[in-house]
Amino acid sequence: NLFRLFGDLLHVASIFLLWTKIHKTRSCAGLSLKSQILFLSVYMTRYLDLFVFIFHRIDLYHLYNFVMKCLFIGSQAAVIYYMWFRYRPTYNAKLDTVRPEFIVLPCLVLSFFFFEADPRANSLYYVREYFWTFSILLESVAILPQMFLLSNTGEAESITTHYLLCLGLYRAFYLLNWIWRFIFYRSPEAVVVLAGILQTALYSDFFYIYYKRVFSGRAFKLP
Amino acid sequence: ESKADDKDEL
Repeated sequence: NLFRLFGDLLHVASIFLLWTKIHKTRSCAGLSLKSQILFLSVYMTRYLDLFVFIFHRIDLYHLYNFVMKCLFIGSQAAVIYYMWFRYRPTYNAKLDTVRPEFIVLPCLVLSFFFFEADPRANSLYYVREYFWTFSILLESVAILPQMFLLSNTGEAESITTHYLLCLGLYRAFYLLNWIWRFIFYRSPEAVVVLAGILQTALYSDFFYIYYKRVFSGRAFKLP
Repeated sequence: ESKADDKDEL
């Protein structure tokens, strides 16, 4: 449906903005390397089925998913490469204060409670199921290091805020997509919706300041 | 497969 398509396009737009920010300013100042690494972990654990579709059926929809998955993994890996090697001197690790284990470990534990057991399934199914659940939970909180970095600096370049706006709105559009699906098809998994609500809620503060300042042409600055 | 739709999403 259109909500999902629009959400995906916002996600692609956020990647484009992130790329533009890094290459235009030749710097990754204001970006959290930890968040970027967490996002790569999200895509790598969620898209374990990347090549499976080839053995099933190749229709337009699965081709679309395949291309998007490759785009997310590829661009994310490239962003990390640039932050880690090329523009490392511009990365301020002192501001990137969140300890990633406080984010990853709770997700690893919570995933055990959320994924469903299927007695007919084989162990490979469980591995995929577990990592899929993990990726959903991790994605909802992966932005936290970036948000903490933002509150540590207190301000941000406008292109960085455009990037965050698109990244935040993308899951909000997925929420609309799930409501649509709920009305016309059947209910989505609870864990996806809960994580989606949490993910969007974590941006709410940011959305508000973006609306108050950047939207009216001023620089992004925390009150 | 109950989660098929969710897994198909990105």
